[in-house]
Amino acid sequence: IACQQGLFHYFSET
Amino acid sequence: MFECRLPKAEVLKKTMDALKDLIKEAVWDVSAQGLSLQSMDSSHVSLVQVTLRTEGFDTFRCDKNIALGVNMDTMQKLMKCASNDDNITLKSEDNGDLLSLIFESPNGEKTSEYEMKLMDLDIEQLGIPDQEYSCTIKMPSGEFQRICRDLSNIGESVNITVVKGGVDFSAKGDIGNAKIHVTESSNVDNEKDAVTVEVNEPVNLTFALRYLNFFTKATPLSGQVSLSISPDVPLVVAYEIEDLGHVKYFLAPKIEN
Repeated sequence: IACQQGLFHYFSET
Repeated sequence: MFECRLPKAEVLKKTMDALKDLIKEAVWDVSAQGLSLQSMDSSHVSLVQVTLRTEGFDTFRCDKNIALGVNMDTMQKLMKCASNDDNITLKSEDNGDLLSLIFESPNGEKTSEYEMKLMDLDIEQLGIPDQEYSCTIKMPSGEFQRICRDLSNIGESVNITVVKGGVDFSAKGDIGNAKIHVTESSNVDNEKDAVTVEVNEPVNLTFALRYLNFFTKATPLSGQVSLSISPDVPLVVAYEIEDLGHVKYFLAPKIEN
């Protein structure tokens, strides 16, 4: 089953 | 004082249409460079980034950087009160809590002024690094919209496989499977109809169609869409707004567990 990643996994808060 | 004028309200109406299903509230950042907006959807899976450059406006005045917090639904409702051909002026005082939207008919016989209450919003901003992508696909935006819509009938996700010369969009579901192959155009008279596929290395990634279908609400803004894909990073779906800027969407991939 494919699991949805979140954006925080790739980008950090500024 | 901030004041800008666009010759046609249509472009801003279409921009609002492209955003309002994905985000409920957002902040328009106003600076000497223009208007920009960045916001994630509530599940933090996708992000939209809009840039409308100063040069694309008839007039643009920004004395001081300001942030205009808006309810997207409200702003879209007010924008719908403008006719496509109306010119539009947006205006706000530096420390004001209102955004004025003024619509003027092309013959100058009708002027409508709406004032929208601004919101004090604290929206998380993400740093998005500039990067090279393994593959970039450019294709007619209507074709991409159609593919996303059609594959939604089969499954929740689309697997995008890019190889030299073409792209496979495939979906699997309880009722069956689908695969749509799009080949790079060999010769096109009209640039808008062209499919181009740039491949530095082949990629194969899976994305949720629910979000891609939200993104395709931007289709009326541009005849072409570009998809930038690299392994294990968010997909970028970009629509250029002619002479004005762009709407870019980022979507985190689905990863096999």
